[in-house]
Amino acid sequence: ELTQKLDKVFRRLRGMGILSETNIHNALRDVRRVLLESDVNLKVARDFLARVQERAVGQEVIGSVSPAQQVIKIIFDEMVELLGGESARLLVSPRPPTVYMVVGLQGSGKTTFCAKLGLHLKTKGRRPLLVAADLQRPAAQEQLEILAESIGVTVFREKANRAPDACEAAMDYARRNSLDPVIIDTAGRLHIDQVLMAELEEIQQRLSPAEILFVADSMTGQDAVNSAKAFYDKLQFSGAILTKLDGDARGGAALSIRAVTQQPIKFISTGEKLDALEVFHPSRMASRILG
Amino acid sequence: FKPGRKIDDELLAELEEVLLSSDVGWETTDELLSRLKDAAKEDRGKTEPEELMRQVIASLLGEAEAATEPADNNEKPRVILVVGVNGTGKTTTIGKLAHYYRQQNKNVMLVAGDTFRAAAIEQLKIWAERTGCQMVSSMHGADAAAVVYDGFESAINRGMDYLIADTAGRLHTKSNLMKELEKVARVLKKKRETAPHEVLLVLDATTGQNGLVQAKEFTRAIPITGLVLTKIDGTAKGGILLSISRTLNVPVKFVGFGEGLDDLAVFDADTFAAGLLG
Ligand SMILES: Nc1nc2c(ncn2[C@@H]2O[C@H](COP(=O)(O)OP(=O)(O)OP(=O)(O)O)[C@@H](O)[C@H]2O)c(=O)[nH]1
Ligand SMILES: Nc1nc2c(ncn2[C@@H]2O[C@H](COP(=O)(O)OP(=O)(O)OP(=O)(O)O)[C@@H](O)[C@H]2O)c(=O)[nH]1
Ligand SMILES: [Mg+2]
Ligand SMILES: [Mg+2]
Repeated sequence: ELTQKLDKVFRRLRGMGILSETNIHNALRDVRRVLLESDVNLKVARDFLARVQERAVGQEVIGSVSPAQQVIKIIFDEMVELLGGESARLLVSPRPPTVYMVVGLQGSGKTTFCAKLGLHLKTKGRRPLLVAADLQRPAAQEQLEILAESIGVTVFREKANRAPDACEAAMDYARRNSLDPVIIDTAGRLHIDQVLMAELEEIQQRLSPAEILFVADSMTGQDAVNSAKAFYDKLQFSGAILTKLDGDARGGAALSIRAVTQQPIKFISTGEKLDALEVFHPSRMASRILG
Repeated sequence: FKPGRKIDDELLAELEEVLLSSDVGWETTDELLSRLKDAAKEDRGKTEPEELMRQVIASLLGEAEAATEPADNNEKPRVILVVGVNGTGKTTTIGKLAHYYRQQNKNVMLVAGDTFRAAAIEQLKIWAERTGCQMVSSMHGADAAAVVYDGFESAINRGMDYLIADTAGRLHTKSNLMKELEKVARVLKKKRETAPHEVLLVLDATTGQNGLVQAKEFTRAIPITGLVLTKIDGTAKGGILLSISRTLNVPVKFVGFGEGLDDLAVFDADTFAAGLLG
């Protein structure tokens, strides 16, 4: 546990007036291990620790707490700050219907999240439309239909050849039936698949979503920076969703995604049931990552 | 890693970075570098450091390969249970495996053991159609163990070579779901002592250190006989495989590198090692 590890390093600090650079440096080596065990990306961890080092060096050793606890507080505060604010506010379009586009790698939890978002917005008095725009995965449309039915939310599914066309048809349907917002479930795809990434760009250009939400699996390891950065460079997504947090993955991917995209994590998914959606709390995530 | 480099501290630091960035994890990285240093002493500069590192990685994976003997290879149907956490690619892998065995002119039957997730049965049905396999299924919400048992009976009666059973994705932290998995295995075992002949844990290549915890917990519930690494067509290296293989002493059987029927290959340690360092 982090406190015990750092306590050992700082035992020698008793009686010294200031947190010295060498002592901090040694302590941060241990913190780096903790971060890597939590799946924080190597470079992100390095940059993060450099900032902690800057903040910690030269600080006076407060009498009332151990030097280790002092450094941990700096680490914790720095991480909470980096993980961002607690706002799960979703932007609304000036011209309805508002479109929320949901994207991400294969299997990250997009379809389930779309249904959860639909339920969440319905509970707040909106009349959402779920759009089954994954034309590729076997029974993807059936999956969204079944989920939509279970929560009494309208779902749009059309036998289109291309996802962007299906999305446009869904917009017409939404306008005709006064459904708002429109939540688009897209097929999972690799960030290195140029054709499929261009498809997302096309949907974005034709529909002008108020939000593009990047859904990431909380057990993702070092690769989180690669996929997040690529999706962000292509689409400038406005928010991230972290899923499967009902597991015991430490979730360092959260820090990695924040660090490379600067976008807020808006919601977390904490179970398979459709009510398992929570607002993201940076302090809780920081505790989880630091173990 | 230009040719002609010595295995000095600078190279070791670079290798450490590459391995850690590939999700190999601390302990296994230390282990690999220590083995590299030993190998380098014996090698006395005859081999390039990168090639030596590949050999060290491949041999670590080979140890697990050697530790397992194929169980009851001649029994029919050979029952393959496919398990893992949510979204890793189990159902798709079953489609690919069905195709793989069908290409060997084997009779394959599928059983829709995921009775929980929306459209899971419909999804497997499409793979059954694509591969020309029969599928046993029940209703959404039916008892998973009962459906898998029915599938086994059916496969025996029809003289199938393989029965591949899909199961619902589940987090290892959910004890009731792990108990359900134990029950599925128990029910198969009651029918025939040797079943399930294979229990494949499907792992997503993007998974970080939690992959090791997953493997340990799954194997506690129901002994894993092989690993399948999926989504290796992405940029993730799947380095967690090394820790898992080393800790569980279980071989990697297949890799999935795409969403199509043909996107499955028998695992090759040298190819994997090259990809890890590349
Ligand atoms: N335990 C848990 N499971 C989840 C969570 N979110 C999604 N899942 C499960 O993860 C699996 C994948 O979810 P999907 O919604 O199909 O993922 P997807 O991103 O739409 O997948 P593709 O469309 O194939 O890319 C399913 O088994 C879901 O039930 C979560 O927060 N917790
Ligand atoms: N790129 C790529 N995608 C894959 C691979 N294997 C599976 N997928 C995709 O990953 C997503 C999830 O696959 P599934 O087969 O539904 O995964 P699962 O483990 O059965 O999911 P649950 O049953 O919900 O736990 C789908 O979009 C698949 O097409 C692979 O090797 N490469
Ligand atoms: Mg989906
Ligand atoms: Mg499945």
